[in-house]
Amino acid sequence: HFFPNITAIPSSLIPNTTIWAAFSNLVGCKKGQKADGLPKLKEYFQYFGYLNTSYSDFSDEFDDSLEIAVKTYQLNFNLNATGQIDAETIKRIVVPRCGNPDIVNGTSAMHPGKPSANSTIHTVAH
Amino acid sequence: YSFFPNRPRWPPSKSQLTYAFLPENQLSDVVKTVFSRAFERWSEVTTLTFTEISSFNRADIRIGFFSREHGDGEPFDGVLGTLAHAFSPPTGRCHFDGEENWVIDGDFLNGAPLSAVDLESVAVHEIGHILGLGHSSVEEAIMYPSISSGTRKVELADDDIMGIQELYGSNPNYNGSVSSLTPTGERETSGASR
Repeated sequence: HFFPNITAIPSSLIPNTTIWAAFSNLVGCKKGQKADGLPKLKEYFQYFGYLNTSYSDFSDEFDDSLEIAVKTYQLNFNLNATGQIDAETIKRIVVPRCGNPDIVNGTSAMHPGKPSANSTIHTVAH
Repeated sequence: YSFFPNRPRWPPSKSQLTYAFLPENQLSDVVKTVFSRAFERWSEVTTLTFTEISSFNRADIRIGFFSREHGDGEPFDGVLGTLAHAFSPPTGRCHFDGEENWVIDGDFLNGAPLSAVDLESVAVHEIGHILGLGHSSVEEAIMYPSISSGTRKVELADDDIMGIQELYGSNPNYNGSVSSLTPTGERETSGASR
């Protein structure tokens, strides 16, 4: 859909919600907890390279791998790297983005600082 | 800035790159002009040039708009979510989500609907991938992974310019301040690839 300007977009094409909006329900979630939306969030992090491609535990449990993924994401996006899903992190996650992963084949170089030793993630390029 | 693993780039013999649009998309000249401007932003700071040709199959860079599954194993997801993706050099494939509400004039000053996405902003970003740049953590950079709907960001930041000039060198006619900066040095390759 192409529009010459924003006023040309018909209201019928403006969605009430977005694909990642449901992640907002996960604010406050941290390691050891269980939550309904975590399987989808794990898919999100795997898609963008933050969880290993061989990672397969898409349960509703917030495990160690997810904590590392969240922490690495927070580092990459200049957020407070707590490993917990806080409001600032969710605010960033739900923003539309490029479909290319942030991490491929090793540690992330997105963040200018040194990633922590436990933030090393191995993924395979498509 | 970051690069794809192993820092792929277009070979020196390929500094004059061609691009073409998927014929089935039947894009208007206005839309094509948006891409022309996007390419120009990268050629301004490097020795690369970009020329549109009509033959899609013979072009170095092939641009297409697709919906959902489109054959590369990376289906688009409808309005918002992922907006586009591109392959590392020298693949040249650049895909945009056909279901987005792409805005041409980029005038968001009066408040944009939540789903409006500025085409030129995303085009400049994806061309960065086509040329070899990965994602950047610098929020002002074009290569920052996300862009809020209703936002226009088309100017290359210092971070983008340093990254691309590390791969291809600087355009001798480029007078920007970045060319005088010292690159931050060799980095681990990472970023993104499709």
